[in-house]
Amino acid sequence: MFEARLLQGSILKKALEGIRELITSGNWECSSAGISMQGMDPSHVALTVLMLQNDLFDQFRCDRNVTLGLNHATFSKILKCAANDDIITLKAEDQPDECNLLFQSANDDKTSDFIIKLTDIDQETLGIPDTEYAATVKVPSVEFQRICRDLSQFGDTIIISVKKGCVEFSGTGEIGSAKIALKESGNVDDDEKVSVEMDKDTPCSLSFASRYLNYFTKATSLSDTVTLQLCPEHPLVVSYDIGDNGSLKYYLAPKIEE
Amino acid sequence: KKVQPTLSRFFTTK
Repeated sequence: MFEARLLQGSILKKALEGIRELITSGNWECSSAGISMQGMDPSHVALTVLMLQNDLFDQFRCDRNVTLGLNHATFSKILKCAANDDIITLKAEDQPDECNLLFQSANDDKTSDFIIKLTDIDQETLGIPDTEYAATVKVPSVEFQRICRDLSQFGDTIIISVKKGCVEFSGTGEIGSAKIALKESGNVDDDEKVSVEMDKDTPCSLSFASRYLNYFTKATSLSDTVTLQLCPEHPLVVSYDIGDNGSLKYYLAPKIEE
Repeated sequence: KKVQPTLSRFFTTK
């Protein structure tokens, strides 16, 4: 059987906020290592990869690998019934056709029990090649969210450019253009700071669909910082860490010259 | 003019 108890149930609520608008349903793969889910948006432009390692849970048992085929709209509706400080337990049999969700209030005076029916989902899994990224940028997640929102007013494309000590976001459209630059801060240990790491100090500039970047920022509440990894002619990686034991990552194909 | 390719251009299917 499979049983996973998450003291900080809000993590699951926040993670699903970052998933549900991009992927309608997905296979949540449960193994002794934890829970993982990957899926592409219907246009196959963005890949979402969620990893929740077993250490994230205060109780975790998975005797045999279990696949939970979940409709994310339904999953989200049920998770909205949980309070932010509820403890959430997921349970399933070995070859399940349903998954049990148990919500316990922090002071244990209320328990809610839900059953979600599982669906068979036939989806392809993508192999992500090991890539040496030309640039790795860490910025406050709220700042990234704001920049994506602000630049979306100018057009459907956001250009991300990294040069030594600086990351620049720009957009151009019929109403005008915008350019927002963030400089690297001195002390990079602080979550409020910006860090820019480059391989060989070669500037890197790529264009992305602003619509998808805005979908990714729905995960902002998962982490104070977001990491962007860029490489010429490669998908952008946008990562939100879930403490030390999980992550929600997005891969977005760049717009390229025809 | 820039176009939007799908991820299959960059990633392989397992």
